Amino acid sequence: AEEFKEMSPSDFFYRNRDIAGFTNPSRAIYSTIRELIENSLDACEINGILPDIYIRVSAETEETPDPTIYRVRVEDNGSGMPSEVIPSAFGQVLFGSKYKLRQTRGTFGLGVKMAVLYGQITTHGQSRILSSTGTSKMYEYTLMMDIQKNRPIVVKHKVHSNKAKWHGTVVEFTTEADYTRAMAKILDYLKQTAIVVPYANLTFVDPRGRFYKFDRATTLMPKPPTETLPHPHGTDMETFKRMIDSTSSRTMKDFMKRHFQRVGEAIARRFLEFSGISPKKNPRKLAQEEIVKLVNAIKNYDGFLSPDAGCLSPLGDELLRTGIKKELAPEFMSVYQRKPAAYSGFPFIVEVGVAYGGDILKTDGILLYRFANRIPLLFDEASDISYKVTNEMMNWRHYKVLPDTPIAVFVHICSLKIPYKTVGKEFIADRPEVEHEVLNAMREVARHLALFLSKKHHMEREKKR
Amino acid sequence: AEEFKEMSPSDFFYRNRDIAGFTNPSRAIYSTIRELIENSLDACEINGILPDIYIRVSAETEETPDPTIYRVRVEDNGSGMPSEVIPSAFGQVLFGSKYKLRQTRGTFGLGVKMAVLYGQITTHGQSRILSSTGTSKMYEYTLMMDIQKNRPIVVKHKVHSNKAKWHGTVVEFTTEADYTRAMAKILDYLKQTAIVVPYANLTFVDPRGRFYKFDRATTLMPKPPTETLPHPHGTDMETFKRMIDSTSSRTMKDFMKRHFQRVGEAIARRFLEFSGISPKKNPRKLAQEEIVKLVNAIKNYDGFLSPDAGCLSPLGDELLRTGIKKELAPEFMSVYQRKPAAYSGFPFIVEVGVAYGGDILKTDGILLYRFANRIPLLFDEASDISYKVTNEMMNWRHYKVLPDTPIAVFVHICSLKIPYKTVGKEFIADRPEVEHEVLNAMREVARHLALFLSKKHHMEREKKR
Ligand SMILES: Nc1ncnc2c1ncn2[C@@H]1O[C@H](COP(=O)(O)OP(=O)(O)OP(=O)(O)O)[C@@H](O)[C@H]1O
Ligand SMILES: Nc1ncnc2c1ncn2[C@@H]1O[C@H](COP(=O)(O)OP(=O)(O)OP(=O)(O)O)[C@@H](O)[C@H]1O
Ligand SMILES: [Mg+2]
Ligand SMILES: [Mg+2]
Repeated sequence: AEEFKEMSPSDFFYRNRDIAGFTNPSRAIYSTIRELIENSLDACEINGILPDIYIRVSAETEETPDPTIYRVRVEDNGSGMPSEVIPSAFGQVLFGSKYKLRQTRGTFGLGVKMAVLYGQITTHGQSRILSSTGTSKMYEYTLMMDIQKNRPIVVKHKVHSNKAKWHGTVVEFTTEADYTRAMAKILDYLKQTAIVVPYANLTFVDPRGRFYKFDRATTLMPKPPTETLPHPHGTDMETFKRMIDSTSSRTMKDFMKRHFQRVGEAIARRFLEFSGISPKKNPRKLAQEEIVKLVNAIKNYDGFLSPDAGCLSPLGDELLRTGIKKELAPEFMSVYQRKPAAYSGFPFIVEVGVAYGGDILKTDGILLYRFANRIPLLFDEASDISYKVTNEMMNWRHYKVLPDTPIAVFVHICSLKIPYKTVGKEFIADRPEVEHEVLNAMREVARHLALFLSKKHHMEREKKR
Repeated sequence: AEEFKEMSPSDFFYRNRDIAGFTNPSRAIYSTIRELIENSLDACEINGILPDIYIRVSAETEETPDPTIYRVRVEDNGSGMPSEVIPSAFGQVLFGSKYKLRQTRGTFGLGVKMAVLYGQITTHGQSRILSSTGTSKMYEYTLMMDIQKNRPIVVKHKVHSNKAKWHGTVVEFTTEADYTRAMAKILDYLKQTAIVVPYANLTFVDPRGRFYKFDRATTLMPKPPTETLPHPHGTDMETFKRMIDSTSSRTMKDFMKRHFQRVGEAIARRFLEFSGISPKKNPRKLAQEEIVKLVNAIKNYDGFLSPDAGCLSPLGDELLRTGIKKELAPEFMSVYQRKPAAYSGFPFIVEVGVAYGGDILKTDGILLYRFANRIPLLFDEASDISYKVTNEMMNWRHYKVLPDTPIAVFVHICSLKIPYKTVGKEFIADRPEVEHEVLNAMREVARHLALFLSKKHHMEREKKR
């Protein structure tokens, strides 16, 4: 007879940790560092704090040539965390503060737990967290994860005084790692983060004690991301029913205005008329068939305004240009930001840049830089939608780009929900709406590139006479 | 202040359902059908039952040209399920009977719940399950999922008499679907399943009432998959500690023999000597440092036998040939099964076939058929390791294959744990050990193809004289 059992989400992600980017000691140290840095950046940006982030990776063992165990420490000056949530934030899978409709890097409530878990199963170490929200107290926890039960084990808990009213978080633990193999990618990640987050100070101390400092290039920060209401187009039966269960609205007209973004008096009336439901109807008194009717009507009604992208934080032309210049010192570049678009009710903005010449080495294939919500994506390029657009959908010959033309393409997508294909957050699914935006943005910059290349070609031929 | 919350795994996979292959109505109906069929095939094979599976998709609404809501019904003659587990098996995410070291198609305890969930959020329908293990009773449940709490809601529960002692399971529910768009892939899936599961009867009735019958070509079945013990190489601190917590062994020597596969008296002694732990030591009395010592020693000890592949069920040369012939009627083919290999302690076997000519159309790119544990993988080809090996690592010119040479490649991987990159089970991660096996198998068949092609080329030149 078959044995049935349930599995906790921590046990599930422990057994399937490669799905989260923790495949081997080289990939794992990269994922560990990025998950910690992204948490620190979110914690600063959400509160309008200019980020100062210190990352140290030091060898814990002494094998030659390569140690196997490292200690990772990441410190930030971000919001810090209240004492009571710290154990769960670091020891319970599917727990966090980013389950909202808001542009953040974090989204799954899983990242730091995967890093802590990997460290624990490879070194049996404990993780140490120090945090304060800037009050007179700072909280220190020494934790382990009960992976089977998905709950933190508080090994030690101390309260310190915080006279300096410091705010921020320090995370430290040991982990098995192949640092030597991962090093190039880690430095690349820091360098590219510095490009798209130019207002952050990043300091990295590697196992040899070498300092890598990326000083902030500006003190201008995007405004903190705000939470927004869902758009009608993202609504299915489950979401709708949860809204009804939680609503304080007494009429459907008020319900539509209160629970959805950009639905005002007129649109609410017209939509309810379209769906055959009285604007005075009490949402809690809707019959099952009426709910089905409404959810179907939402899909078919074309009078809703497009999703509000005011809550999104694109890089902007200037920042993208500065970044490309810094990275590649190109002879020519062109950048373009598409108007906001949406998929399944989630707004997103695509920004693309193309660069020619300068430091771009002629390699096989087009150099592709991918970013999502200001995170550099450095793995699984061939599975990413931007790769597909760049290498399979763009007709580069049409834009005077030949196989040996040295060009680089930059793609940044910001959204309330990046359509990552896996919980490892390394590549983006080919959602047709996103594909459409990336392709059209790329054609726009390619047009400018074509003009430049023909002019250049023309001038070179003139020279030869 | 930030709001922290925990999320149930069902709510997590509801919000992130594209990660599981439920992106849109066309992909979702495909995923629904495959998840149900794979459950039925597992339920038959685990018990040595020749599978008879009936799948019906019928339109529930009448829009023209394309209905939006369909009813899906899958019936099998498999093991059936005991009454008490049915609500959780269909209504609780991360619940199932395949969390074992055994070759099955299912692995996550998630598939059918995703299908049920998608149906529920798009149609507010209830799912109906009928099942019996061949006893005098059969059990009928009408269920919904409480997605926030991750538990089933039993709407109705009836017990019927089962005079015929039927055993099997019927699953039925409504779901939003774009059947027209998904149809070609669904039929492809059935056709390719029939190739690698030639002992199954598959009957599919589509929304137009058309019958597609794939009759079994043989009554020879692979022996039912057996559960095996873990291999030392897959052991980390967590796994080791769980073994200690559950062990009834009183000595470390007995512990090593009882908890790991292929560890006998001699290997147990030699390993414990290597790791500096007494064979008489009581496992429950191990100190923390001793556990760390043992887990590290396991990594470094090279005296373990390779993982036992006796529990694996490869297709075999004959079946692979028959399948390729049936699908492509090629002018030439060559197949090859590699010896068992392993990654992270999990044994796996790679089988590859290459075919030339016949019905193979000259298209751009090599026609690639991928299978894992006898499941056809039809999506996300470009992200799969076999695609990478076929199109980026193989030097086909060296084997006389030119861009216009009509060839097709088949890859089947069977393992206790297929290294899927996502919970959608559509593509396989590029684990170096797996890549190595696929590459070498492909080179082997390519060698035979090269001989054939040069002979053919030679004969054609002779003719011209
Ligand atoms: N450095 C930090 N400063 C402040 N809060 C933090 C920090 N690191 C983690 N947190 C809190 O802990 C929570 C859990 O972090 P975790 O990385 O597991 O999930 P996430 O960032 O919400 O999503 P994701 O899985 O996509 O990373 C976060 O939501 C955040 O509230
Ligand atoms: N047709 C069936 N006959 C017998 N048992 C079934 C059938 N369908 C589902 N089950 C049982 O329900 C459990 C849950 O199925 P589900 O598809 O969610 O998970 P799984 O098959 O174990 O893994 P995966 O998520 O990879 O499909 C299975 O493990 C199996 O025990
Ligand atoms: Mg995070
Ligand atoms: Mg299944």
